[in-house]
Amino acid sequence: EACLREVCKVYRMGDQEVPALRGVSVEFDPGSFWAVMGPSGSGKSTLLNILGCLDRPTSGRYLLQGDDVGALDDDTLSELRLRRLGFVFQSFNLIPQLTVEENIQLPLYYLGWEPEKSIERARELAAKFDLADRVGHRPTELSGGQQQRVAIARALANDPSIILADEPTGNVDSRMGGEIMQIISELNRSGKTIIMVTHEPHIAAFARQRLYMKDGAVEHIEEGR
Amino acid sequence: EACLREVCKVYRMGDQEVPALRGVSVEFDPGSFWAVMGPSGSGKSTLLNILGCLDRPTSGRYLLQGDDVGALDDDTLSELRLRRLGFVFQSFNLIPQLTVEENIQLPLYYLGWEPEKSIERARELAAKFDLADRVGHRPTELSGGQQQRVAIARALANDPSIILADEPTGNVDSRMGGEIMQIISELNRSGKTIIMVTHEPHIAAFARQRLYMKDGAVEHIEEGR
Ligand SMILES: Nc1ncnc2c1ncn2[C@@H]1O[C@H](COP(=O)(O)OP(=O)(O)OP(=O)(O)O)[C@@H](O)[C@H]1O
Ligand SMILES: Nc1ncnc2c1ncn2[C@@H]1O[C@H](COP(=O)(O)OP(=O)(O)OP(=O)(O)O)[C@@H](O)[C@H]1O
Ligand SMILES: [Mg+2]
Ligand SMILES: [Mg+2]
Repeated sequence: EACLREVCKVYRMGDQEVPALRGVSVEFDPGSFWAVMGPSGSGKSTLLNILGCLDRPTSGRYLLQGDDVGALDDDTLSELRLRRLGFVFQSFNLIPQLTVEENIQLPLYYLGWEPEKSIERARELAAKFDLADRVGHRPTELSGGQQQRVAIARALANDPSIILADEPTGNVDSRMGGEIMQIISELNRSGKTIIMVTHEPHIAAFARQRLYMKDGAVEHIEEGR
Repeated sequence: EACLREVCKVYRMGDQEVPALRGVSVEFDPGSFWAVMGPSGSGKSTLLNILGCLDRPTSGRYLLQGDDVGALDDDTLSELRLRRLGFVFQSFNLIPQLTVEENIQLPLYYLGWEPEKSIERARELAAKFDLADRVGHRPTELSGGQQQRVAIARALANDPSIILADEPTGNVDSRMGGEIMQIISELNRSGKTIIMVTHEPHIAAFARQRLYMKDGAVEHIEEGR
């Protein structure tokens, strides 16, 4: 479904270069469920950003559902992202001027959904994540874990086939973390591909494959739950 | 050292009120080490913000090292915060335009330190948190866990007597989380008061008291490690 071949990413700042990814080659099959783990700075978010078409590799190939992503222009890439991918950012990236409902609904606006249907969809997702009574509030009026749940709800609005989640339970308590993982597991059982970054072993235990990063490279992959 | 008496906090948004704290009374002794736990939205960050003098209660009393905080004006409160408290925010609150070094150094600038000494202090702290080779980079050039460590380093710059940390290990891997907790434990052994929010039981296990929040109130307190 998503195939990386010898992908490198180098960040350049003035004279300094930081090699965030060093020749990563991984194949993510349709319907698979991955946990990506590794020390801070080992390239997990960089990997997810490339998989999510939010950034481009410095070198290497990325095939996404048959398309060679490197050959696509930015507009096509944005369209691809909007239609097929759901992304939960490590820092949430909610729009502070928009309410909970408007944040969740944003992908649908860009997909051209009718306002009635997109409000319905946003409220359904808000309820799913225990936010039904907060839909009119702005991100600054929410707790850290509440913001995280808004970010997850937004990532699911377009019913993506691939869900990329960067530490989706980093800011929530264990009970809520378990509930989020039940929802994510349910989505996987319905056929969606899940690639999530986590540093929590009990969260990683929901995945069927675990990919360990170290210094920008794949250290090893484990199968099994 | 820090004493809360029947502290309430109500957030008002238009017609709606959210009671974030409901009559919280707790005494934090000098040199104590607390973990504050509880479900998402139970009032943990609100409690920390009040303890850290970043927000004022709606009602109730807060005594900090003998001072009645409610009787202090904003300038005196800012000075108190700068001199006595170190705060690690759940969302880091780094200044994007400043480098790692400049972010860490910011409290010292306000305390009037000489530039030579404040650079030395900032670099010492950067090294302590494995950031020595990144001091010239900006927050957007860092991973989530690296940003978190900058936030922790900044909170320690002024050598505060009370350290308030909101999920200080939420974005780092287990090994780095253990290293952060060793540093925090070491600070506690040197006499500092630690009040940290965490949802991770293995992080909470470093504390000697654990305060459980639920729906804005103290549910119970456990002693012992
Ligand atoms: N600035 C604010 N304006 C309005 N409501 C707020 C504000 N900050 C927090 N709240 C609300 O007050 C309640 C308590 O929030 P708080 O951030 O203290 O919870 P928390 O225990 O830290 O949660 P989490 O574990 O999700 O970080 C929540 O319902 C939250 O939405
Ligand atoms: N936009 C950027 N500009 C420059 N360097 C970056 C950028 N993003 C990440 N880096 C660097 O690339 C390396 C990998 O970063 P990445 O964010 O992928 O790590 P990570 O594994 O997600 O870490 P964490 O667990 O701390 O979130 C780090 O050294 C980081 O500082
Ligand atoms: Mg990351
Ligand atoms: Mg919080």
